[in-house]
Amino acid sequence: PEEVIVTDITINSLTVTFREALVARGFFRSWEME
Amino acid sequence: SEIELIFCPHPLLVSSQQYSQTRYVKTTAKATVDHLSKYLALRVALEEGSSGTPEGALRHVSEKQFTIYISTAAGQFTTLNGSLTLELVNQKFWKLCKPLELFYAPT
Repeated sequence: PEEVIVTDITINSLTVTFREALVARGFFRSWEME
Repeated sequence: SEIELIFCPHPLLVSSQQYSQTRYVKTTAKATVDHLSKYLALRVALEEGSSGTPEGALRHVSEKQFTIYISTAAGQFTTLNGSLTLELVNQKFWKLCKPLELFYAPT
């Protein structure tokens, strides 16, 4: 996807990164493998 | 070490006018359900423009604003404990080689 939103979220000192796409096509590896 | 998930409004607890967006998300497997809930609260706050800047929104959002569910059978939804990692949710409830499907509703 052309647009992917990247956001870091921290809870109890553990920071994780989320990436969100507006469309699934081309974003999910597991779908592409099917 | 990465989890792919499709994140949808709960079909029974959320009206179609309230949150209609399906979200396509990737994150690390060590993220917890609480991380996901707080992420959603932040995204919604930013999209609604109610909290101004991302920094302002981060100060006001909480992992308690949304409850996360997984569908375990036709029409059955299980509430996920906030301390569960998404890796554990994947192993315990999903077990499929396709993106994890989760549902959300305001708490």
